[in-house]
Amino acid sequence: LNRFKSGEPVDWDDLEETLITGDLGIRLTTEIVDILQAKKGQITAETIVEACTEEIKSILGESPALPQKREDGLPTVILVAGVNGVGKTTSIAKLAHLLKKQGNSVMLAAADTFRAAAIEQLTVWADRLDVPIIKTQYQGDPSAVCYDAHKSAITNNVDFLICDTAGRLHTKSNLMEELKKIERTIAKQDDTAPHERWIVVDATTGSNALNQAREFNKALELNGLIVTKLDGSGKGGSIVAVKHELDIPARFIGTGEGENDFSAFDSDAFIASIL
Amino acid sequence: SLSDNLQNTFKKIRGHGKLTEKNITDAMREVRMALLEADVEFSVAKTFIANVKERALGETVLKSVSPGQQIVKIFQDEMAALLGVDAEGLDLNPPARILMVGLNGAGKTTTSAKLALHLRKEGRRPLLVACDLMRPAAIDQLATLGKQIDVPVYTPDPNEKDVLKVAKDALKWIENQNGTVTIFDTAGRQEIDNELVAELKKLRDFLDPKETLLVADSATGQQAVSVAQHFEEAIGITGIVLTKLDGDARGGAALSMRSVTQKPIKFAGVGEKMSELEAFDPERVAGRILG
Ligand SMILES: Nc1nc2c(ncn2[C@@H]2O[C@H](COP(=O)(O)OP(=O)(O)OP(=O)(O)O)[C@@H](O)[C@H]2O)c(=O)[nH]1
Ligand SMILES: Nc1nc2c(ncn2[C@@H]2O[C@H](COP(=O)(O)OP(=O)(O)OP(=O)(O)O)[C@@H](O)[C@H]2O)c(=O)[nH]1
Ligand SMILES: [Mg+2]
Ligand SMILES: [Mg+2]
Repeated sequence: LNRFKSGEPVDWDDLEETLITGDLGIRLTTEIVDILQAKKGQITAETIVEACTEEIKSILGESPALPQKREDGLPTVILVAGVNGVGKTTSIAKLAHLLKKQGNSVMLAAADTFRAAAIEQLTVWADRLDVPIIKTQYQGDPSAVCYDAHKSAITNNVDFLICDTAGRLHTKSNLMEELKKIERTIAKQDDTAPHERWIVVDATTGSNALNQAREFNKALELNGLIVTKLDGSGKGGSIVAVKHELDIPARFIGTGEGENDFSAFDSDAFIASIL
Repeated sequence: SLSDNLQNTFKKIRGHGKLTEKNITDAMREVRMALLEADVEFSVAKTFIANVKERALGETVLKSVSPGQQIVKIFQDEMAALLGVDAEGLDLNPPARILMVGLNGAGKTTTSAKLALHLRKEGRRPLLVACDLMRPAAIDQLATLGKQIDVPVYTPDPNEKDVLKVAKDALKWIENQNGTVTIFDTAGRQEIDNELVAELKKLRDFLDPKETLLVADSATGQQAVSVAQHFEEAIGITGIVLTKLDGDARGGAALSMRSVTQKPIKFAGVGEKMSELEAFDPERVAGRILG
């Protein structure tokens, strides 16, 4: 951005290109540029970055608190969903590691019973992180796995139960119905569960992330989002559009393939990388 | 849709004479919106529009068609032509080796198995080699898929860390198989991860594959150019496979990757099943991008 040329007018085309190439999408970009342009003369090349940061920050809102342990001793249940290959399983491993480091007890439910070696993949992580895992045989019922895991988590006073699910395209209604069934099943032993219902989004995905979030939101009433692969070239700007339209806040970011490549979402750092 | 928007823009104009410069300029704004909404990369969209604008200026408005419809048709034709050029098959001259590369989660492992099944249905004898030593249970994943499609899979020791050693051992294993084409699955990596790209370059140089296919998610956004360019420059790709086209991604990444590498998009992944691999259909994707 032509940002540090003192006294120069704002290069609005440059700003537009920056936001579009950050995957905020043309619609949201136009909206943001219009808002900033409406602040007549108040913004210069020197202050455009700050002004744009503030605008995006107001869309992203306050970062929600980290997932909380329940006061009644029942497990906090976190259901993780998203389209194929975005990083659900790996993010669950990272989250389990983070929560465990904070002194919590964590359990995993390997409810992706569909994809080849999905159960094995999460099992490797569970063994590495020394976290208990509940699973069934390949092609078993994902709802049943979650039910059994929930039962075990309750019995064993586990603080956090994290449920992995199979990747699924939001356009496949039968798969979205399966996801709703998983959610209903989790509610059977605790009608407030699942307490956290998150979508995982890939930072290199473009506008389709909004479609994904819309449909997963209809199915689960999402209250969180994880954006992965921010160690790559993807800026993850699609999550701004998701927050803007659906008010689903980003909770965590993935920055690599290891269990420590994970941190709470920080809007300042996120926006700085886009601008 | 773009067609509707353009029809509105040109409601009053009917067929006679040339498309005017104003017709074209008005239409360009709508088309640019459509391309960017379809996730075509920013500079690729700019270049594409400029090129098509040239052609559109020479056209006559046909009596039976509105200028808006005509402009859409010009764009669709140009795009299908750009996407579909030289979409030939695979170079399978012996030793026929296909190297599958791409970002994390793009669909390499699944596509490797689908491609093996496709080749077997063509009467060839495919083999699969698991070269992903990074991802937990990646070797299991390829082995499981191989069993499902009845294709032999070379599975290294999961504790092995040296991918070149695995490749060497795989070549020895291949000598004792009765295969006619071998597909090498590799670990996902980010195109800007220099270390992992360098590792891939060493592997590519060692295997000297006839085909190096970039497997890419059709929902890839603005980084499509960076992804395609980096892989092309580092290891040279011979083709692209776009995956997850069974979703509703507009697919602008197809135009971006194709424009920047000039390499053909050879296949489309259209589902999770082993049978769900198709020849890439440029007309259908062009229609999808323009909406
Ligand atoms: N570089 C990088 N890779 C990541 C990140 N998160 C996940 N991955 C990788 O992305 C690939 C897919 O991750 P998975 O966890 O299997 O994704 P998934 O959503 O569970 O996939 P499906 O279950 O098949 O839908 C793996 O290679 C992971 O190591 C990240 O933050 N950075
Ligand atoms: N719906 C759909 N899913 C697909 C398609 N191709 C692959 N997948 C799914 O996408 C996810 C990722 O596929 P993988 O084959 O594991 O991807 P990968 O590139 O090998 O991943 P890494 O090795 O971790 O980089 C899996 O859930 C696959 O089933 C496709 O064309 N359509
Ligand atoms: Mg998974
Ligand atoms: Mg793989």
